[in-house]
Amino acid sequence: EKELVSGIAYSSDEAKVTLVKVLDKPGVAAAIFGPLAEANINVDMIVQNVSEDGKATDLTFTVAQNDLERTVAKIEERHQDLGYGTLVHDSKVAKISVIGVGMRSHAGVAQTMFQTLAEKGINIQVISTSEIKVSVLIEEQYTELAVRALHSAYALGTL
Amino acid sequence: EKELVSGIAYSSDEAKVTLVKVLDKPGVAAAIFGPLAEANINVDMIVQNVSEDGKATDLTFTVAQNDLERTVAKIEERHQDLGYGTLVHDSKVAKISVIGVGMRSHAGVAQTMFQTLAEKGINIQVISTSEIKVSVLIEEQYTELAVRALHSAYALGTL
Ligand SMILES: C[C@@H](O)[C@H](N)C(=O)O
Ligand SMILES: C[C@@H](O)[C@H](N)C(=O)O
Repeated sequence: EKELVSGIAYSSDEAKVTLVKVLDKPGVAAAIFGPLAEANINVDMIVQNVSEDGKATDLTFTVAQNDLERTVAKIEERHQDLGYGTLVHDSKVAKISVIGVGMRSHAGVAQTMFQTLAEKGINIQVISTSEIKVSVLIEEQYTELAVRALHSAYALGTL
Repeated sequence: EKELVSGIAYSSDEAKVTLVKVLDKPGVAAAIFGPLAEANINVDMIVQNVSEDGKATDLTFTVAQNDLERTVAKIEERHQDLGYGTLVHDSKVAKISVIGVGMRSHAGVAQTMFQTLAEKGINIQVISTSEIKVSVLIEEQYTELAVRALHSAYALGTL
């Protein structure tokens, strides 16, 4: 497992935007990102989970901290059309990724990553994975603690 | 935007497992994936959004359909330790991904993808992104409809 992980990446330039209680019906996600694309706002992570009640769910995405104000304005001006409950944003987050090409299963890599963060008392706010990565959003103030702890957990040498 | 997308990938061999209302405190995510890693269960997507109330949130992950029974058993036997509300699973899902290397922003690619699915009346259950991809989970029965519609939306030629 340890040999699979080739590096730890992090970025503390991200801001998190969460639309709480968007309607869970076709067309809603498209309506959110259309205006952001037109305004040339760079969206990085997009994370949405299943809705529990089949009616509404939350949708989180990240933008560069410099784009947060524009993003919030663009979304809030269409609050009526989009029909979400509330918009919550937080620019004090950091994205931490564990990278491993050929990661056949995320379970082992994820478990080590999550366990390492837990041992440092760092709460995981958002999780997203790709074929070669496990990424989390944590509070920005823990960036260095997290990166150092993960470096040693995966025996990647000292920073 | 269209030239950025190089392909559409899909897999209907996945089953979705959602733990509803897991406690939102350090160590919970690690406790979920440890036993799955030990049992050599391949976990593909892991998606978790922020908790609204700071107390609990939902966590979804996917495994191969063949591993669903084992996975559910492994999690349910530790229901007390993990302290989640309920476990929901569904093997009638498909993962559809739009792939584009050099996708600077997900907003444009995502908007086209989400809009195309909406026009076909296909509801998006889960969303997750990586540097080169936007992936969604939809109902398995719409796999072919989705893949064909996305091929023509990104002018990738007919299937
Ligand atoms: C919530 C949102 O993803 C909705 N289900 C849609 O398909 O657009
Ligand atoms: C929900 C889960 O991700 C929890 N926040 C943890 O850090 O483990």
